[in-house]
Formats: sequence, structure tokens, C-alpha cells
Amino acid sequence: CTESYAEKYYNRKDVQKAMHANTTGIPYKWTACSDVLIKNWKDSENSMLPTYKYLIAAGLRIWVFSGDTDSVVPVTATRFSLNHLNLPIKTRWYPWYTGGQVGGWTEVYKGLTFATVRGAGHEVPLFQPKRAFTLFQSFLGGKELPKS
Amino acid sequence: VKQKELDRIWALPGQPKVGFSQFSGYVTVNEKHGRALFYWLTEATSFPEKKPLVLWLNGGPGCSSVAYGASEEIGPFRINKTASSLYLNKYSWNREANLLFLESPAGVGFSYTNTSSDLKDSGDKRTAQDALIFLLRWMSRFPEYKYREFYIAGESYAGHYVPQLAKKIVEYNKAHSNPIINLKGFIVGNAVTDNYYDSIGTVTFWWTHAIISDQTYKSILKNCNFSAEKASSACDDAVYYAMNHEFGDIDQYSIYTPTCT
Repeated sequence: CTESYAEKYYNRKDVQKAMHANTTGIPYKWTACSDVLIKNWKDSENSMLPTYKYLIAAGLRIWVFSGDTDSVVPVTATRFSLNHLNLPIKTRWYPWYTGGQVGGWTEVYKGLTFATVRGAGHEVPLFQPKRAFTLFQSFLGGKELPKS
Repeated sequence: VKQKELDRIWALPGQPKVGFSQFSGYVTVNEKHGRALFYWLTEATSFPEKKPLVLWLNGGPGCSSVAYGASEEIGPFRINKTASSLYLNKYSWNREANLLFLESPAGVGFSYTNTSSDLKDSGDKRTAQDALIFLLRWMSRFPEYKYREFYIAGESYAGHYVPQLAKKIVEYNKAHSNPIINLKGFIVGNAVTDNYYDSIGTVTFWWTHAIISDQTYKSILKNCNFSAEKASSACDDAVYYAMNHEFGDIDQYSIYTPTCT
């Protein structure tokens, strides 16, 4: 229910003042998700795979992760999509660890790293903050996820 | 840079004392339509001048990075149950980086447009374009972040926003000498990637995780053509049955968590 806490907090006048927010008197309450936008969304690309190919060629560091208890954009959806990039494998599938526990599994491809996060839903850092932080540290450091 | 100081947050209501700086405010991305995007910067807890800049985008489309990314995922604060105070997130990503949360596109959260028709025709293209303009203008306000190691992070429909913005930046950098946005990479979670393969993978997950019956699984595979622009009514019926008669009262975003009552 954490979302409802935000709905309260960011509609407080003193919070908006402290954040220099809503300075033009927006004619609707602050809300976590805009129904108007999602209902009227126009152009949406069918696939991001061509863009991934372009950005891999541009030499960017690309990590994709999946919380494995999400059923909205689940781990099998992402794996099935990434599979169609046909990237050569650099480091084969292995479990990664944090705090002496399996944090998930990972595989490193040429141009992209994929990792699952065990026990995490759609908002991975909400459900598994420590595992998400380890993932972020490895990504920033350009290192493979810990093998123990 | 004067505007930067006007954007400084001295302390949020109910916030514990912290050692890092934070700023928030608006950057206009389209004068003609009056579109302005709201950002919130929480700098790194130590040596912010040495740490990378990470832009976080939530998805939706239409959802707020302040509501999710900042307030319940990677940001330094969590909101308490009565929304009367904030407490610290032990695993905040601002231990390692300067975090920039952006409410995008206009119409999300505190970001606004003075042209109400904008709310009816947002899409991937304009969102990416406005986000690039935001970054270029934001870096004029915070020149210390020009040329700094820069990453983009996000989740869900930001599986579109993040690579699309990355591509805009790569193209912009190719067209300008000595480009100020030093994009090194991006990281996305539970990201919308490919409509066809995502759909097949999603139904597979529902079946392999015993959320739907064999009968429903077969019915969805039989009636749904995932490469079609629009789902058939038979497909809609099969998925509707799954969600309303087999999923049960779960939080689909975290299947072992009961729904929030």
C-alpha cells in the first residue's frame, strides 16, 4: 500500500512548497499514475530490439534485470525477447550471491548482461532492496555479479 | 546556476537530518506549448562531485518517478504510513551515485503542460525528445554534471523510455563535437521490450507458475495472435477469464503478495 502514502505526502501544501512543485496551480491533484496519459497514449514502438542492437553497437553498457515474482512483465517475457537478439555468450549462466544467499541468476552476453532477482516483484528495489543495491553496484562498477 | 540555488531543498517536511544535498523544480522543454518537466535530484551521500549521475525513469506510461523510484524503490527516503514523516532507505542508490528523478512526460505527477491537448497525444517519440531537451537544459543549470559519467535506469514501460532516450543521446552526441552528456550505459528492470515475445513469455510465466489452468493456457495460445495489432474478442475473453477467475486476489506485480486493501 506504499503508493497511497505518496498520494498523501506529495499532495501536502508544505511538501509542494519545499519542493518548489505545483508552482503554476496544476488543475488536478498529484497522483502516482495519470489515467489520462495511459488511456490516450499514441505512438508506441512494437519492439525495442532494433534499438538495443543500435545501442550495443554504440558500445553502451547495457544491463537488463527481472524480478522473478512479477507476472505483469515477467522474467520469461524478458528472456524470450532478449533471446531474439542472438547475442554471443561471454559468461555462461550462474547463480549470483549477496549476503550468503542466491540473489538470482545471470548470464553475460557480448554487449548485454541479464540477471534475475530472486523474490522480487515488478519494483525490484522495493521488494529486494539489498539485492537490487548489489546489482546496481556491479552495474556501475562494470563488474560481473558476485559468484559467491 | 542562480536557478539551481532557488531549486535547493533545505529539508522536506518530516525528513530526518541528512548530509547530502537535494534540489527539485521545473525545466521548460517546450515554450510554445508550455510543457515543463519536474525533477528531483538527491546527491550522493559522499563525494558527490566524484560520483556518477543516474537518471531514473518509471513507466506506465504515465507513472511518476517521484512516486515509485524515489519514494519506494531506490531513493534515500521512504514515506511513513500516515504520510507525516520520512525515514531513511538503508539501501538507497544515492550511496553510490547522484540520483535524478524525472516525472515524464508532461502530465505525469508535478510535470505539466499549458496545452491540455498534449495530454491526449503523448507517445514514445515526443517523450524521448522532451527528455533529451530536459537533460541539455538541466545540465546548463547544473554545469558540474556536464561530461560526468552518466547512466539511465528504469523499469516497466521505461523499457521503452530508457533505450529511446539513450538512442537520442547517442545521435545527439554524434552530431555535436565535445558533447556534454557522457552516457556510459543503462539498466532496466522488468522492462517492456518486444510486444510479441513479451506476450508469449508472459503467458508462459502464468502457466509455469501455476497462476492459470492448463485449459486456460491452451485457450489463450489457441485464441491469441500476439503479433496482431488488436487482440480478438476470443483472446480477450480467455485472458479476462484467467485474470478474473483464476489469478485470484493477488498483486499481479508481486504474485505472492496479497492485494492492498
